[in-house]
Amino acid sequence: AGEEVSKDEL
Amino acid sequence: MNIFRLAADMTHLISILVLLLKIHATRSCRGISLKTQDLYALVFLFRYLDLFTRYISLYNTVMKLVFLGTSFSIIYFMRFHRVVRNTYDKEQDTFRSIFIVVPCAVLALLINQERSVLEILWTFSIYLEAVAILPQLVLLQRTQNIDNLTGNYVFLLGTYRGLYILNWIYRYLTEPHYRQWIVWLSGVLQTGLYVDFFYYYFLAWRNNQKLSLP
Repeated sequence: AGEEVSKDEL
Repeated sequence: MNIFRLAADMTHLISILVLLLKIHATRSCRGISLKTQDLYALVFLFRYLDLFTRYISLYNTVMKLVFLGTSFSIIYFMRFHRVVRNTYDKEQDTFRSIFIVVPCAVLALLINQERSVLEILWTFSIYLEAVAILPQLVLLQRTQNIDNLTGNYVFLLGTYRGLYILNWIYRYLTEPHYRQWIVWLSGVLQTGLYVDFFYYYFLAWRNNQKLSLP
């Protein structure tokens, strides 16, 4: 999940 | 979504609108680097491939589509618009994009979080965005009498990156699993590239003079 969180950024 | 992130995204959006306004209002893209615009289109294209594979939020999807649409429309105007294309400073916009595209591609292949095509392309877009402003900064140095809208466009782009750093600090402190060294280091480097520009931007503003880079 740690890697996924920043993918919600643009 | 925190206030820094929202402010960053809105600043990014406004910077693009300022550039489109300049092109529409003055029918000119003088002082704007097509190389940087091409690189941004490449950045958005590779970063937003997950539009097809993952849904995050309506906000996220709409913003991605807006960034893709506006970046390609800017390129369209600069390359093909009957009037605007003639105002492009092709002779001055000499930065060789290949010198940043290739190292970013190699770096993305070597340093990434996961060996998958989507992940490597995403990482490439992160590295490339960090340095995509370089052709624009070089062109600004060569441009006499930088107009207000062009100066403000670059200023807003730099502000957007600075606000993202505040967003990362906030998220690091409030979200237990929020760790992204690749994004942070690239983002800090990217913001650093604007330091010089900011200095001359504020100097011109304080002295009420037209912006010019030495």
